Amino acid sequence: PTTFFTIANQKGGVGKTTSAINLGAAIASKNISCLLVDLDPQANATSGLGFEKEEGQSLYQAILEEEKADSKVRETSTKNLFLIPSEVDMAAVETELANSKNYLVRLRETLRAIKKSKRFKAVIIDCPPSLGMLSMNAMAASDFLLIALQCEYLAMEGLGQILSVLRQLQEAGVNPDLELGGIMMTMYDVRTNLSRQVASDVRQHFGKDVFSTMIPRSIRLGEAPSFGQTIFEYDPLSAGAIAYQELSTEVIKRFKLK
Amino acid sequence: PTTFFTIANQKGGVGKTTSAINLGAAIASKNISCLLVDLDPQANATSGLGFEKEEGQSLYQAILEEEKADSKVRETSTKNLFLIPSEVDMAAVETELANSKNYLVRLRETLRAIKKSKRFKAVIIDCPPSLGMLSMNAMAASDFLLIALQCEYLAMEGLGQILSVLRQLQEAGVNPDLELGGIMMTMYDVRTNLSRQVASDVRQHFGKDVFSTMIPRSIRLGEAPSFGQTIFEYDPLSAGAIAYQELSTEVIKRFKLK
Ligand SMILES: Nc1ncnc2c1ncn2[C@@H]1O[C@H](COP(=O)(O)OP(=O)(O)OP(=O)(O)O)[C@@H](O)[C@H]1O
Ligand SMILES: Nc1ncnc2c1ncn2[C@@H]1O[C@H](COP(=O)(O)OP(=O)(O)OP(=O)(O)O)[C@@H](O)[C@H]1O
Ligand SMILES: [Mg+2]
Ligand SMILES: [Mg+2]
Repeated sequence: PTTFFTIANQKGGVGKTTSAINLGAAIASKNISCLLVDLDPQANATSGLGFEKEEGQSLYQAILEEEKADSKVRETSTKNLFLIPSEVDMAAVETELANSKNYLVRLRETLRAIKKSKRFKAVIIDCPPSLGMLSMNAMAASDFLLIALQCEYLAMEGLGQILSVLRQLQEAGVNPDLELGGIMMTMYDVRTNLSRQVASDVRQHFGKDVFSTMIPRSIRLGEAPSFGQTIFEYDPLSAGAIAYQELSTEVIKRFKLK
Repeated sequence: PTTFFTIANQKGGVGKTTSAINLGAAIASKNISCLLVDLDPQANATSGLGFEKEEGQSLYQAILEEEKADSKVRETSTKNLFLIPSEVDMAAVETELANSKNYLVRLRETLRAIKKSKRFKAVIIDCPPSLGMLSMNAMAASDFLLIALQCEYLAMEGLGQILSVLRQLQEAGVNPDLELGGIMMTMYDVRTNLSRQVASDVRQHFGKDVFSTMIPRSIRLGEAPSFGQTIFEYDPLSAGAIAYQELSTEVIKRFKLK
């Protein structure tokens, strides 16, 4: 079967895209076929993997006209890693879907054929920094929600909100099987009290839900996307590369991807 | 007269809220009355200034029912700095306004009485990480757009988009007087090539539009909001506090606030 993951958090700049790209690449490097769906109109996962932003390459039309997503899948420079790119027009989905029927499950319908084909073992959906139509559609289409959480105070503020959206989607019957897959701690800076404090608070609250691997703050992770490369292509021995490899081992084990 | 500023950037986590709070506080410390409007449903400026999130304290009702904003103004612990708080319900504005008439100038109408009263010399509006209804309303209500730009590659990606929204609002006659007020470089890390590279690229492209003050990456700026304090209350001699004081001097001069 194919397991669908949404990486979300309405707080901006917490490492959603960086995690989608590098967790996806690390999973793919272990011979597990992985599809990345860029659902953010900023299309950072698209440019971070070296793609230009072209009109018509995203799921925008497919979501609005209830078409299939298959033709949008592209190969990336990483073996076993595939991408459905995004584009600026995606932003229009937020308002255009607002009045249509079954507006929460449009993405799930669009990705249905991909799910049935079992072509990929894992699908990871990168979301914009909001809890609007796009992120809700991603969660409605997924088996697990992965929350990227920066080790800084402001990052904790919004956790309650995204977890209440998760509960609403379950209880409303939109996606009763959706579960919290885990919390990925990102930009952990071992030198600061704040990081340590936040990390220990989060573990106290969420226990086993928090992945034990912490992604360190590492400038190489910030540099890699400017070359359109994953961290494994850019600097495979960096602290960031090692951390995402470890995180992928945890994710593969927890969700039995192999 | 009162000068209205919007701090926006659809890229998340680039220092919009941190700049709104601390630039506002620095301006206020120079005896210039300043109102901060939190337009982000995450309400980080609200909690960063020590306020609880309470239902009904934001402009949500006032925007939808075309009422005045005056009664929502609160004093903060910083003299001359006032706040209109936000709340989670603000997120509903994105879809609820979509079908109403004059949906782009609703905030401008709500703040009209505040503008006429000349009670404040400067009004700073903090925006969510998107270019939806809330950010468009903020830009339609403002004299100047201030873009917070993180000194990292991914942060440059979206500049073209927000500048094209600025042009559209001007050319459509929604706000012909809106200008780009400046670009604030945030989280500058002098130790990394990436920061230096991004900063020099941006200055090459945008010249005088870029403020000469760069806000350094400083953990104290990340810690202050967890105590509900501005950087001046938390650690007035930190690099972050000094930089925001300097930035405020530039802003006051450039826009003749004194
Ligand atoms: N572990 C890390 N160490 C250092 N920099 C990082 C790390 N993770 C991400 N970054 C950088 O921080 C910035 C924010 O990361 P990213 O864009 O992945 O966050 P995001 O949550 O996807 O943002 P948005 O909310 O805009 O979608 C980027 O410039 C990225 O390169
Ligand atoms: N100069 C700085 N040095 C270090 N940390 C900073 C700095 N500026 C902001 N931060 C921290 O980085 C994170 C993002 O900053 P902030 O919340 O101000 O960005 P934002 O653009 O308002 O985010 P959002 O897109 O979610 O609204 C916060 O945890 C904040 O405390
Ligand atoms: Mg992203
Ligand atoms: Mg903010």
